[in-house]
Amino acid sequence: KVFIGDQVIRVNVESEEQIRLLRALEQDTYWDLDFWLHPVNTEIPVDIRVPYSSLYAVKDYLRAHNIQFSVMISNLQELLDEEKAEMEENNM
Amino acid sequence: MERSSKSFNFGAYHPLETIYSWMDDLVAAHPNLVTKEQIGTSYEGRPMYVLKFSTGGDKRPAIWVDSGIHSREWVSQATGVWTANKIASDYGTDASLTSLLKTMDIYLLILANPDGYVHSHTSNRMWRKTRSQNSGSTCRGVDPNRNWDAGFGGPGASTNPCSDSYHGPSPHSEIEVKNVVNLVKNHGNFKSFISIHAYSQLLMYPYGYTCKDAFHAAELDSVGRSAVQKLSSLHGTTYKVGSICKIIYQASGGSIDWSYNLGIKYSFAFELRDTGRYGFILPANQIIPTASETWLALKDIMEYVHDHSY
Repeated sequence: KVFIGDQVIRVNVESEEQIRLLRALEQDTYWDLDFWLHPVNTEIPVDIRVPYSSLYAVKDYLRAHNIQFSVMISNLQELLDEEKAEMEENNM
Repeated sequence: MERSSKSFNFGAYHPLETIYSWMDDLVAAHPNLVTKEQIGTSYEGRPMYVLKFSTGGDKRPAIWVDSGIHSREWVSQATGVWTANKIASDYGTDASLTSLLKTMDIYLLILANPDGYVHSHTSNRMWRKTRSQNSGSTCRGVDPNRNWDAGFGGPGASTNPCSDSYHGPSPHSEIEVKNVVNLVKNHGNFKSFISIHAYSQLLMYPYGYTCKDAFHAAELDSVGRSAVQKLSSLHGTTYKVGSICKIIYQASGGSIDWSYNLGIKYSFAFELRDTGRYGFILPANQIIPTASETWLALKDIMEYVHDHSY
């Protein structure tokens, strides 16, 4: 139950500058971000699992730098709970 | 209780014990084709089993397939299970697979990182690495796909034990990696090495540790594009094809770079489908579609390897 409220956000990177800003975010360990897909080029999106405690700050950072993002998974724990329930049901 | 591999639900995620037990059922159902061989144990002492599909002979030309080296990528292990069953059940009815298995063997390591897989089931669904202890750090685990002796410690791998891409203290320091290295080297006749990952829909070939083209890049690209065409024909899933460095990022210490440098020309890595919405949490109802489309690509590569001996 450690992923309650965690979100996975997707950034469709538009420029080299945005890649640089996202890399800076990746280097920062303070927000405890989990990059599922890393900032590399403008052809591959960047997926970031953001802990609930860092959501506000991270979204603020992205907005402040005019980086568009969407929420790919709005509450990770909900999906994991569904996954677990399905596994238990299958096991029975 | 009567054992049966037919009652297994391939459209579900399973814990390690269930998969290991199912392997026994598969072997029991296809005793003349499938054997389960232990290639070593993991850091926490779990056995590592490879399924060998063989119709006889000793150290025949062989194809290596592993899945789930990154434990949280559950659809890869599930695809490995489905694929094992597919190979066993299609042998004797699928002409090209049957022909291939007359002269070649297939080795399939479904759980390439058993400790990590168990940890992802019991403690942390997002766990990616091995579970080894790192001297001088409270953080555990090494990225087993940065631990191979191929540009080890170079760009795209971390020196920080707390990072998800920590390369480890030395090449092949992880017992899970070393077990595969030993088997592949001792065998000495692998012609193809395929690693199955998730997600982001890519089919990649060497190199990752350098952005320079591999000597066989043109051929590998052509083989990859043909395979992806087959894959896409089933559900329309779109894949990108290219070298690791050019289509994702520079990453050193990866398995297919190691296998390629060892002389295994047809080295590929898959990143399976995610539909763009779920990442590592692909719903179980997509396991079979994922595995089915992946099989078309895998079979295409295997057929090419079979037809282009070297």
